[in-house]
Amino acid sequence: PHLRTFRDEFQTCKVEGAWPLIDNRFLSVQVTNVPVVLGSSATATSKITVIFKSYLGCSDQKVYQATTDDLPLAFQDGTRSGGESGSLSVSERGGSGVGRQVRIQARYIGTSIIIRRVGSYLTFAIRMPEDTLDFSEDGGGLQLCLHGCPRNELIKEHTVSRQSQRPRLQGANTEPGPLRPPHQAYTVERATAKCRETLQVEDVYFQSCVFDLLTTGDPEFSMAAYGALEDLKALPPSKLKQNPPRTPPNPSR
Amino acid sequence: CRIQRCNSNYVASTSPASGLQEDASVDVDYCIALRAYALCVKRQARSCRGDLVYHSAVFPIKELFFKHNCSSDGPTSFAKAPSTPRPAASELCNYENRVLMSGSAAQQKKYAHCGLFGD
Repeated sequence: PHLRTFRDEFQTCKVEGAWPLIDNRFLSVQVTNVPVVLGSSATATSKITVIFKSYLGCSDQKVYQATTDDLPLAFQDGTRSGGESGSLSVSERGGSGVGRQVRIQARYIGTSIIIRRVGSYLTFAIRMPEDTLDFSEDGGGLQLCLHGCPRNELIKEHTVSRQSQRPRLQGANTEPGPLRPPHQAYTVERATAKCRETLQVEDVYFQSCVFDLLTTGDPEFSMAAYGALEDLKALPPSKLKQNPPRTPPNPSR
Repeated sequence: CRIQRCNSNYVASTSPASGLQEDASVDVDYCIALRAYALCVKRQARSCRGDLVYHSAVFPIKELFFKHNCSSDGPTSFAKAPSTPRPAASELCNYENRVLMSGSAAQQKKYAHCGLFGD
């Protein structure tokens, strides 16, 4: 799958099997990725498990799990919220968005999560306060969201090429090779045109869309990048909103 | 002299059961509890003069401010009602409220984004 890390790095990784996205004192997120096309190293996410660790005075431990067959609107214990004054809750996210979406809000740790089902795979997006992440932690703890993909799992880092108008994947094979499925349904031109229907700016999300169509030949995949961009807009990296400081009325005025 | 009430409120609001995270990176709630305690003890000065419990309570407060890096000015949400055991759960269980209550530190707080999609 394509990964945007907390440090705003963009990568495409293999990471087949179960991998931790996040694992800190507040929550753990693990994904299971499966091959998309026989013979290709491209994988996509078929299961996401989120464990909210107990936070005294606010919430007990809660587990949420989604698979490509089931995107529940509740935690595994059947509840839809937890803790004091609903500081942890699961809700359906409506709107014109792509595929069915579930939103999980953990207010006590300032964290929001969106999980979507796009076609037969899942996408994940999270926004967390930087001071709940342990950036200083060494690469020992495997956390794809924090450290990106392990080198040997990396398919390629995405950079927008300056020379050509057409998006290129750095180091991508231009001839038919392992990245192209046996039944190639898309040429670069057709994939580019298809992705341009939903993504007008040729950025890394656009590149990811083209990559997905070239490697899977599955038109549903063109919506995964679009959905991920929608989630980025819904959960933007940003400064904490400051309420305007209340200035005491000036007695002289 | 009601120094014992100050002590019990302070213990209640800073015990693990109160929801304060010992290792939380944002221990603004602890500083609120400590400021409320200092205010409560200060108010007992006249009526507790000569009371050993009172003087043993006054002594470590300065040390605690220094140890926990708490500023002596700032919200003491217990101040209005010393009997209030701890900040309301809705405040404690809302990261943004906690951070905004911490005043100066809020400016630096930022959110980070991670996404996983496609193939």
